[in-house]
Amino acid sequence: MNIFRLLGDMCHLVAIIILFLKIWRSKSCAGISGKSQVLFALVFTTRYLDLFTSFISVYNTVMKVVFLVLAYATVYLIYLRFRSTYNSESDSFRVEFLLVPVAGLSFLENYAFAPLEILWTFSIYLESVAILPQLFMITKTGEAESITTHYLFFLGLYRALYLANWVWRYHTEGFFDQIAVVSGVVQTIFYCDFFYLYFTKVLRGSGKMTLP
Amino acid sequence: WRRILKHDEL
Repeated sequence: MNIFRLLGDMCHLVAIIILFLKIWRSKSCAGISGKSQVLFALVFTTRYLDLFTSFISVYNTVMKVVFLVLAYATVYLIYLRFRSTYNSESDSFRVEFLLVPVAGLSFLENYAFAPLEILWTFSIYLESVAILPQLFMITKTGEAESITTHYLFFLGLYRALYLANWVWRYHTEGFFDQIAVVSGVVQTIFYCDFFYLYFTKVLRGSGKMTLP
Repeated sequence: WRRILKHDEL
């Protein structure tokens, strides 16, 4: 554990909590892509199956359970509790275009051809593209509420901190997780454009982020 | 087939 990884995990947690509270308090999931949230729930489910097979640390176990619970709770709020506020017409990204290549790639490029390992690889690849329906939705509607952009900001910051974590681990422990690093770099690139808009529009201006 | 790797990151 190093400071980058700990801060990264905390940003990830903050992002998920921001989103959950936003929907809970406003009783609305307007502007939120339910598809991205289902993909994240799928990411956590397929990655954290090792809860049953290997113990890493109390921290590790607790975080995994918290992420899983919050991910499913968010999906529940969007699709059941506040379903009437969900903008399904704007959430029109075709997730099969992500799921099929990601599933195929996880069979081809993995560390071990074992069920749990393939599911872990699938989760890593899927996480790198899971935010695309959300970014697509913002592009389509041309705007996002500031709280939604804060959620995306913390999610992007988590990714950037994980990159720093890998650089650190490479130099201190010789640790290099090729699959995670390549997917992590790809994932972080998706946030660059958003980061630019976030700093130039949201932090300077007020309320919503509108696209040029 | 049996190999289970330990992934220590979240």
